[in-house]
Amino acid sequence: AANSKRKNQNRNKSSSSQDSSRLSGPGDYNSSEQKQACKKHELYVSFRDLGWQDWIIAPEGYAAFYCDGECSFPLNAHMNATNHAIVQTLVHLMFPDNVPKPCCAPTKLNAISVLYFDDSSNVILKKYRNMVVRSCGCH
Amino acid sequence: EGNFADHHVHSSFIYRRLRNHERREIQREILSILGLPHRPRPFSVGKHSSSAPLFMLDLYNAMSSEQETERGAARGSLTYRAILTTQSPPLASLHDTNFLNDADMVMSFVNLVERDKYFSHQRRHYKEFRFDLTQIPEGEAVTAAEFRIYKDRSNSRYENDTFRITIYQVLKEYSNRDADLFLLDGKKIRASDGGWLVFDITATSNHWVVNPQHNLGLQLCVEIMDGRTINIRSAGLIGRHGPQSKQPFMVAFFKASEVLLRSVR
Repeated sequence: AANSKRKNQNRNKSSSSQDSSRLSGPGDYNSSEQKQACKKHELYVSFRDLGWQDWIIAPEGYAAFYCDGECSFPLNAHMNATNHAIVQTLVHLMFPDNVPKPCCAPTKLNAISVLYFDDSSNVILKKYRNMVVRSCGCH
Repeated sequence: EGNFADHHVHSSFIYRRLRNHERREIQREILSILGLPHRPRPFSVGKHSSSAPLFMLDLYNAMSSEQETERGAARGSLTYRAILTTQSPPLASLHDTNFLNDADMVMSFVNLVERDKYFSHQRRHYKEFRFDLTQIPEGEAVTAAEFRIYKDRSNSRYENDTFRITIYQVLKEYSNRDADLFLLDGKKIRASDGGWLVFDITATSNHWVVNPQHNLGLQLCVEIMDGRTINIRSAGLIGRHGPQSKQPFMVAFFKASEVLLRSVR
């Protein structure tokens, strides 16, 4: 059922995208007409831009990253798709109006350390877990 | 924001500048993630060049490079050990660094009061230091604490002497006699030595966190070998009137005793 749905979907898409996807292999489903595949994007959170340089000593900011993109079949083109993502993709193909595609979200997160003054000018160095996206995948 | 526009044109939703209210919301969210009720407003001027922030910055750099290389605890231990050594040559004792690797949080405390005292009954010189431990975030347990004071090489008449430097916890104060004291730590130092002196005050810090009303501060006393106490300035110890980068401070290491749960808004 999933295969037939997929073929139908591809047929519909290719007709409206000047046949560009017809030439693509399974890993190249991400044609210019389609949304970019799920991947990690860089996003710098600047403490300086937030006007906090008087109390945050370090870092000046951090590359937080975020995950964005489409989770479409075949999921093995993506990094670290969960079993649930595979199941949800199949169900989405069967019921596209009722069930959304899996989400592109972090699979691994890193910690950062922040060094800052408190109200009493004591200095705090604290490690915050799960602050920086290390890798993205489909959930 | 400028960086986003230059390098990340594919991200349409961050291409524009944040509106003021959006910026405030983001600030509020980041403060919430950091576990802070509000934006801190530190009071002192020129604070970044003080001894405690400089020491903490060294720890921060060590932790950051450790996170980048991700080589695990063994390397971290060496890094911290190196910092303790370079910060304090040649006076620091090399601590067991396990608590440093395990620390979820490190906090330095500024000295709130420093009084030179000379008590006539016992003809005893000493100096008092106080630290406010009530600002420690909730859910953090002290695993180690140190009092750090800098000693310059002595050029005074004690140049060839050896000092015994002792630190006490003040248990009870009296108006007409010396305070009741509890001996915490002591070191024998040659007058010609210079560097950071580190005293272990872990037990006292734990006691003060649980019973803040018992926090009457620390007393530091310098004796020469015949038992006489001397003014700490004569021994080369740097107090409040010395350079910013050599001011005494306290540092404590914490392990999170509970998971930080963000409150529902």
